[in-house]
Amino acid sequence: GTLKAIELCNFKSYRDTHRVDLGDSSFSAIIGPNGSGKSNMMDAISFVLGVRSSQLRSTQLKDLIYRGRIMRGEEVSSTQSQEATSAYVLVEYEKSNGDLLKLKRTITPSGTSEYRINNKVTSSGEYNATMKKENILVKARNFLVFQGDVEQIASQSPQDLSKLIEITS
Amino acid sequence: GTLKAIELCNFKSYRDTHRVDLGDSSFSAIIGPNGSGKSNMMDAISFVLGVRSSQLRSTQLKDLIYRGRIMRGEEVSSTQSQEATSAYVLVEYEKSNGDLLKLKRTITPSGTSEYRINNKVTSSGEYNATMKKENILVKARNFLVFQGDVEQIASQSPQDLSKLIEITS
Amino acid sequence: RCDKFNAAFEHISGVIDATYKELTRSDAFPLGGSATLTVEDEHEPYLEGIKYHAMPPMKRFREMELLSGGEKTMAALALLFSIHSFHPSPFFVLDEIDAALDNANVQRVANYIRKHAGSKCQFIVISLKRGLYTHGECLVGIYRDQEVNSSKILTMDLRSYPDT
Amino acid sequence: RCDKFNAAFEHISGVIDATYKELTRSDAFPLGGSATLTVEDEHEPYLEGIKYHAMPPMKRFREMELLSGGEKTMAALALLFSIHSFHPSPFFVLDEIDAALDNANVQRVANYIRKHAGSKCQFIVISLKRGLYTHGECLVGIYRDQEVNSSKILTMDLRSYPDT
Ligand SMILES: Nc1ncnc2c1ncn2[C@@H]1O[C@H](COP(=O)(O)OP(=O)(O)OP(=O)(O)O)[C@@H](O)[C@H]1O
Ligand SMILES: Nc1ncnc2c1ncn2[C@@H]1O[C@H](COP(=O)(O)OP(=O)(O)OP(=O)(O)O)[C@@H](O)[C@H]1O
Ligand SMILES: [Mg+2]
Ligand SMILES: [Mg+2]
Repeated sequence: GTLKAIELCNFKSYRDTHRVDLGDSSFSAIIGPNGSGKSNMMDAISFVLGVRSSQLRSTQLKDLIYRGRIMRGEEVSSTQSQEATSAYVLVEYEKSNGDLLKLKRTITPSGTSEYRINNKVTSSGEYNATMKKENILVKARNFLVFQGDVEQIASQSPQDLSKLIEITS
Repeated sequence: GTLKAIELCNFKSYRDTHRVDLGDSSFSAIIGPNGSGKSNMMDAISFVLGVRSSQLRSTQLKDLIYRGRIMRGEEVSSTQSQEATSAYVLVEYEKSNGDLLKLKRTITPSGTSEYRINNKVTSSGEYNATMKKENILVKARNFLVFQGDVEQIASQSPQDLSKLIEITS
Repeated sequence: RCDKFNAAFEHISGVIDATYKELTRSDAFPLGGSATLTVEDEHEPYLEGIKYHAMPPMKRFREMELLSGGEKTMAALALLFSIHSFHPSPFFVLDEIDAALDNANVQRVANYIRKHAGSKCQFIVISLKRGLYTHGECLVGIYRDQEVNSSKILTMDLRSYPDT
Repeated sequence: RCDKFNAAFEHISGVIDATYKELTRSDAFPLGGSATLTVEDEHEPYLEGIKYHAMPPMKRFREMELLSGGEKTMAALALLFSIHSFHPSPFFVLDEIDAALDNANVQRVANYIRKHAGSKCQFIVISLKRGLYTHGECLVGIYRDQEVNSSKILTMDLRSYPDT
């Protein structure tokens, strides 16, 4: 299958709703200046697949919600004062048989996660099982390389390497 | 003062003797393909200033000596069989008053270090004191940034930062 | 459990050398480097560790810690792609994997991705280097819109442009 | 001991903001970002830690862990150059500090080095990016001579060439 589109709403530096259409491209490149939001886009893809927030440069889920953060002293205008209280990421994934899967993960105002497949609420277990069928093994994460991590893949300890191979087996 | 020249002999990937003349350049750039020996040059400068081998990607001083290492199975020709048994790095440093200091550190065949200032053998304590007079504080190392280390300088713990400032004070 | 592990190990150690050669081959060194995976304890592979050795073309050392930054990145990518080939996930997301690479290695990685990207495997690559991102089929440009204090996205299909 | 520490801290925290502004200023943001060093415990500064905060231009967060890779590198360089200014060592050796930087930031770092390199401070910089190494006065090219299995060195004085 392939990722067709990604939709982010109030996720990290993405205020309100944004959508990226990848079409049928099998090699997409994300570019932009330092601090523009490239790694946040990767965090969005990782988040919707079920990766924990500690792997996304945050301590809790709430950190992943867009914050306009008014600096001390700036007056708070009425439009800006409503800080976003929830956020979601949705990916459209086309299976090899042509079916379209819409996977959505939402951070609720109470700071918990809600998982939906094709707009139906499901448990995280079921969500994970659906991905496993597509060979998306979030636990192994051998298909996600976060910024700065590539070199240590080659110099990891023999135990770690054996564990990684064990998870993919 | 300024570094005028660097001379390496059988140090890491530098076989026999090599010399770099920096002249009176205050901004020198070192370039070259991956694996050519750029970081080894920085290791050479750090080594001659007294930095320990564990900071130079090695476990013991002997690792820093050039090894032609014949792969298993290759026949050993007579010229190649003499593996280098010692190595040295020499820097020519011009003090702000115009005096020239030749600092040389040698790895002896027995695996120990020998320090020389203007070709006279000295103790490591004396060697260090001479550098301290020039404000080269090897313990603080705040003037050497090894490959891959720059980002963590900004995110070091408050205790580490306070230690670093204490050493430079 | 042991059987599954062995099957994975056999497959991955079987392809690692070819993958590394494909990533390190060049006109000067048509053979590329060599890479191996060895089990530290023959009898109980999943108890012991697995040692990875990679040797760039025409170098002589087997120890991984002697490799340079760029050489380590190439060895890491070979390992990553080899492990992936056992139970291939449908896509990769790679964030600035080319940071330590010189232009020649960036070019080799770009060629590898171009060759292997397809319906079986999709690549999403974040990069600052022209030598890599210009090879993509689709370009996603991200910028910061200061007015509204938010990241914004532009997409462009590169296929409609002649090869740079 | 406390006095020495305070003198160092006062000096460094006095220059950190100006150094960070010099590194982050641009046409779009002529003011640059802002940076501060604060002591966690007023009474015994050398017992507690020192917290560093840097805020890129027009951003609003003070937490360092929210910065991107490139933003962290720029904050780190500002800290490094500020600490150095207290008891300046005669030279710097910097190994691929530009790996995470986009072209605009590489340019700013090159300008900073060119401006501060002189008889009081010598810079020796290892880099793979044209945007940085072409600003040097002297270029040291290192290559591997396969025949003799050794690194070799070539030097070139850039000052005799017109500015690229
Ligand atoms: N919850 C949030 N709300 C708003 N902005 C956020 C949030 N979390 C992080 N950010 C902002 O996102 C920015 C970092 O973005 P990101 O790491 O994606 O940059 P990048 O494009 O990868 O840059 P680089 O090329 O330097 O790696 C930071 O400046 C930070 O202020
Ligand atoms: N004692 C030694 N004898 C011979 N060669 C050595 C020795 N120690 C290290 N090397 C070689 O030096 C090479 C690494 O060099 P170095 O780290 O300086 O490369 P680099 O130019 O910095 O590359 P990059 O741009 O990838 O960072 C390795 O390939 C290794 O084989
Ligand atoms: Mg990033
Ligand atoms: Mg290097």
